[in-house]
Amino acid sequence: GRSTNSFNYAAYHTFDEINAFIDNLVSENPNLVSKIQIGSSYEGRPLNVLKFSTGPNRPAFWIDTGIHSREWVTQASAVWFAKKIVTDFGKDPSLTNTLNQMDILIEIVTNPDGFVYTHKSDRMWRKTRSPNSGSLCVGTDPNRNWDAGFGGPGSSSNPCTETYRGRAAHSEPEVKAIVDFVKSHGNIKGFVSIHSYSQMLLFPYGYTNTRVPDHDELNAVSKKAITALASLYGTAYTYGSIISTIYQASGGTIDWTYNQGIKHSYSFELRDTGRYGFALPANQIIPTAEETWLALTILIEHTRDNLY
Amino acid sequence: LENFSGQQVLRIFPTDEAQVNLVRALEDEEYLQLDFWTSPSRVLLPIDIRVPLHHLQSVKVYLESNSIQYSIMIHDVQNLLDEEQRDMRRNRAS
Repeated sequence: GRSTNSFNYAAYHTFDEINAFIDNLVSENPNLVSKIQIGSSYEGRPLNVLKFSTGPNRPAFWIDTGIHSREWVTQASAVWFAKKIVTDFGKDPSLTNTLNQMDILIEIVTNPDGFVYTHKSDRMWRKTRSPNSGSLCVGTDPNRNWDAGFGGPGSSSNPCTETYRGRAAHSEPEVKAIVDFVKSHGNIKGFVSIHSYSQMLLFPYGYTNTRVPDHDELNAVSKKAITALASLYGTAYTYGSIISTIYQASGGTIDWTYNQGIKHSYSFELRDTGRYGFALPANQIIPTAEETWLALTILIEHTRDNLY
Repeated sequence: LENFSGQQVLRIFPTDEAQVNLVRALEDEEYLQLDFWTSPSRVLLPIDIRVPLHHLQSVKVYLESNSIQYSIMIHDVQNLLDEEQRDMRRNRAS
């Protein structure tokens, strides 16, 4: 079988290829990497989380990508992050320090049904693929389905829209699986949900104008993170709370994680404001992943050094 | 696999709140089958919309008649996706 050293990180891959990568990474690094299946999608596909750990009962930092299936550069970047971690552990002092204190968790394909659908049917599909009773329209926006301002402005009750919230909070198995995992783990201290595109680093809230108690800290860390990101290729990001930077969005992931007590909750909107949108060419995968990793490192280090 | 030939992505630059609302009003016109890649939110933030070929003309007329600035960010979505598919096949072959 192929090794992760021969894997092409500068290309887009199918769900099966990514899962084969995950299994190879685990088998090549048995003392550092394991795979946890936290549940199954509506159509029965595994929801796999990579766990990078050097010891038991550690606090953890969570990263998920691909919750909106058409945002292909996010899943591809997470594959690169995973390889970066195993490559740099033991060499990079900061990452090694982190992994000696904390675990890193990465869910690469958070919406597998939608992702497979983008490969086989409709490249522009964003939502899950669960049916909606009483409607011909399929799918729920998994970033409007969380129990945080659920059903408020900035989400839709119409199953035919891209921001349909779902019949109830956590109705989507892809969302419920993360909810249950976060609650059962109980020691996740940082949470980043990665989207594309618009080049933004966002923190709660999206469903209300109320400032989170940790606003100033999250704002300062965000500024530091996007400065690090821009240092590589000059990619300009904006940052701030969701509602003040982009728009009101109810039922969003990181509003829920913040309300669960995960103070360091952020959301990325990766490249591209330039010319391609969701159809970002594969030759931009690695530059995007490299610059994003610099920002993620700032978020991870701040979480590691400010455990609560 | 859905074909997006002839579909364009328009990048719209609303210069005031009224123009943001005029673009937002398009979201409710389901028959236009518009795909908002970035949503109308605030003035000066670009709004990207994928427009089916058969509604391109009417959407452009609507924008121009309301003096709303726009550019064509992607002239043919399918061309980009064809390249993406070719790239994936090349990678698999290698």
